[in-house]
Amino acid sequence: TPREGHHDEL
Amino acid sequence: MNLFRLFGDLSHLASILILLHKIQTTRSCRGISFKTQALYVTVFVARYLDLFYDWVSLYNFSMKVFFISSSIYILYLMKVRFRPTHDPSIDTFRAEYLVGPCVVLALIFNYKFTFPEVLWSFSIFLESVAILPQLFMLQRTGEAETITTHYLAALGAYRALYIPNWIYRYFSEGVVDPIAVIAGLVQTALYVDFFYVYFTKVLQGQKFELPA
Repeated sequence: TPREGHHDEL
Repeated sequence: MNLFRLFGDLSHLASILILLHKIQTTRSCRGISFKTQALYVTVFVARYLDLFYDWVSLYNFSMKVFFISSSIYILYLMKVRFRPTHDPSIDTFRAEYLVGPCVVLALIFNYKFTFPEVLWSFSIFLESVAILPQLFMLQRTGEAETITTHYLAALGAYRALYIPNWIYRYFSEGVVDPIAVIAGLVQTALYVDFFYVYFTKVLQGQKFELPA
């Protein structure tokens, strides 16, 4: 899962 | 960044430019669901609050600013500038039936029970169904201006391109974002019927018309 608090997709 | 995501984002960008072009040139927002557009503003504002505390890249930052500002501008065009051309009587989908369940889902499914993360999840779930008032309106009227169908096709293509992007990222980075993937698959599936008519009619030069 992605790093929490960091969403790099739009 | 990979090409699927880049072209997905560009397609998203294009969809908004097509919509703006349609409204400006026809001086009308006929055929466009205000509810769907209002839901998109909600989606962008809820999701892109990280604009203020999480730096990803200049690309990411500019796109977020564009999506928030252009979606608000579209609401302004619909509600103020070209208000008489908007007919609420055919835009009847109950948006609260979408927002409510998305709030509940976001409270249950999130990566951390914090305000920004729950808001992020909410925006992902809401985006997946935000097009429904628009598709419902299309279904009701049974036809659409060609330019409106290009707008929807670009929006659908953006969603479709995110799927190979996730597959690519799984293999290249080992990253899987289950919330985004599941909501994204649902969202893309909603466009299947539309794309069928778009490919078989609009791209063959015919008008977008649903069988009675």
